[in-house]
Amino acid sequence: MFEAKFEDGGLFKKIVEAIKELVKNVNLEANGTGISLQAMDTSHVALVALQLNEKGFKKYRCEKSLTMGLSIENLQKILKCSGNDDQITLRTQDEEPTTLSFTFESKNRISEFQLNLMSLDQEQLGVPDTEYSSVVRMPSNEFTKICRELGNINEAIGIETSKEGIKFYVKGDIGEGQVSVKINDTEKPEERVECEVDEPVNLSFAVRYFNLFNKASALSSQVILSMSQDQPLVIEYIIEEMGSLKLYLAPKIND
Amino acid sequence: EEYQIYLNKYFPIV
Repeated sequence: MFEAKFEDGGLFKKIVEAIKELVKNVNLEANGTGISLQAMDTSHVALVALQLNEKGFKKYRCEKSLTMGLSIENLQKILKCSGNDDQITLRTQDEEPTTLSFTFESKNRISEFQLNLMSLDQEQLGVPDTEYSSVVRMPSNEFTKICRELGNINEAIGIETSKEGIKFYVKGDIGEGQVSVKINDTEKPEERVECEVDEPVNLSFAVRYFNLFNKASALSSQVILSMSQDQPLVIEYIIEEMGSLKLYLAPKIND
Repeated sequence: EEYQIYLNKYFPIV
């Protein structure tokens, strides 16, 4: 039997909202340590990796590892029947379940739904646990804003790191521009900008993926950008007390 | 994406 209860069901809804435009069908893996998900977007340049640890749930039980194939679109249809303040419980009974049960619980209403599961044959990628040469922490809303602004000018966005901070730049047909974000150690953790740069990097990415990744900014006030030269970047949103959502994007080749 | 590299190039399929 598998059972996982989110005290804050709104959080689960935010996670689904964050990934719904990146991935269509996903395998949700559950085991004794928690729930995880790994899926590539259809063009195979971006990867979504979610980890939710069992300690973050109000109630968690998973006697045997199981894989649940879900359509994100259908999952969303079910979640639309829940309130943002509901507690949400996911449950399966069988060892090889064909449905995933949902219980939405508020002060005055309990709703039950079953979502049909699918058998998905998905490639799993071995993502190495790497040390990145530049790690930047910055407000997630600021990163969202920069991507939106620079994305108007060109479809590719450059990222350059140095000991002084991080620079985003674009060069398009209409002209070019750059935004430098300065390091600060303000007392407000959500406004902090930190750069750990062992080796500077200069990389280019398709901004439209960043704009999709930024839907996850509702999960955390800070975003962590981890980069090494000529390697995929990782954009990480820490989900407080539960785990994290990591989004990987392959760099563009110099054109 | 003509000049975007696939992630499979970096991460092996397991």
